[in-house]
Amino acid sequence: TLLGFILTDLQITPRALKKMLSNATMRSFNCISVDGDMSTNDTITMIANGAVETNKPVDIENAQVFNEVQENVTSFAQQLAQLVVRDGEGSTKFVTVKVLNSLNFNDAKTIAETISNSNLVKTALYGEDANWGRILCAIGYSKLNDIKSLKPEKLNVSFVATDGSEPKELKLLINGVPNLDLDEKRASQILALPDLEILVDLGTGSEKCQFWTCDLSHEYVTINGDYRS
Amino acid sequence: KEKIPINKYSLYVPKCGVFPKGFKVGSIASGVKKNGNLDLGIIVNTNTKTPSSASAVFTTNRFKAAPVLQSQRVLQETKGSNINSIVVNSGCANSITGEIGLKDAKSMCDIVNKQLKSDKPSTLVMSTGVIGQKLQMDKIEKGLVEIFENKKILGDDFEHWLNVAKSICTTDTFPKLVTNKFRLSSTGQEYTLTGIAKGAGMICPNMA
Repeated sequence: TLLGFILTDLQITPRALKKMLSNATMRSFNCISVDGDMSTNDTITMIANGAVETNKPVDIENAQVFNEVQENVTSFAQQLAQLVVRDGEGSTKFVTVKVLNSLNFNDAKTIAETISNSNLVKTALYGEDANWGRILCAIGYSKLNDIKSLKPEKLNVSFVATDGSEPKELKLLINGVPNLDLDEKRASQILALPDLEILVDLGTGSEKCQFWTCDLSHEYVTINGDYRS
Repeated sequence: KEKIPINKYSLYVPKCGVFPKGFKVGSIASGVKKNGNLDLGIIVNTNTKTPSSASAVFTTNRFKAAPVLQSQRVLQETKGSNINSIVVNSGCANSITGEIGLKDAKSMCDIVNKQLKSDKPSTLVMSTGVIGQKLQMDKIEKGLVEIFENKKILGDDFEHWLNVAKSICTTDTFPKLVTNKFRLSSTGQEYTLTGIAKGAGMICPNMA
């Protein structure tokens, strides 16, 4: 179960707070996956108590201030959401799945979520196996709203290192064609990192979505085979 | 392949923090968790100069737990105004517990409202833990009263905040606490955000 609360001493009107939290959740807590299961109790609450004195409360009408606070709340919520993924039961890796250049946001999110929830992708990540075929497979069965979002000949998939080492990006699929010169040694180096990125460029539009997931380990089974008892 | 275990607690748990003005928090081991760990937490808004605003997003699972339904009801009734506390328990999710569960979730709010001398609904409730078990309300009630009566339990320093983060954990290997100060570029006003979360498994939320 995911539970959380965000508290602030800024004064924000109820309607602005509702919009802010909803927007932040869409880009943070609703973009994480440990095991693909949804709880009956998931709740994120936010309270703004106005203890910091301001001339007037933050409201939707004052777009400049509203947008600034909304941006801060969203990046803050992302930090909190990412900690949940880092604690993913039995996990050893934190993985960012980035889908770029999608025809629409919903399909970018669907693809990112499908990759993030694939048990076979997640076990490959745990085993540090550069099994890009499983990523492709997950993209292919994603339940897209618009089939035009995915054109195989425009699809690029890469692993990206996050530790500053070079080459940062290792291309696995280039314009729909597998990279036959794949540097397996470099692939192993990237997959050995505790933090890494899977980059999917759909090349069909300009929308993007990020999801955060983790690997799936033996430990996950151990923890969850004995919870209620 | 053999993997070296990661000490996530030392990597991700802060040792200090900045916290928003006008909040007090407290936690206690009520006995709901069998291992005697902290399992009941509360957040109280102590600022009375301005009315508070609250909002929440909830699971879209068709089987919503009793505390989800209770908090939704409170937010609808109050339209997000004057919500001054959040009460959370871990160890029992109070989910799939029918009418009794709904009554217990409301009781948790009522106990806190009474302690805060509020005659209007002003408390939200959350629960996490095992599904399909009744809350041990005798332990919860005793714990809540003790939080308010023992002045050392309710406070606003780092340890109080960290303990609340611990009190909502279940299989988590570390409490999740994030704090940060921000400054509005237009007015220069400084404000603080503090966030606490829990979760390690059964995680793929789609809240609305």
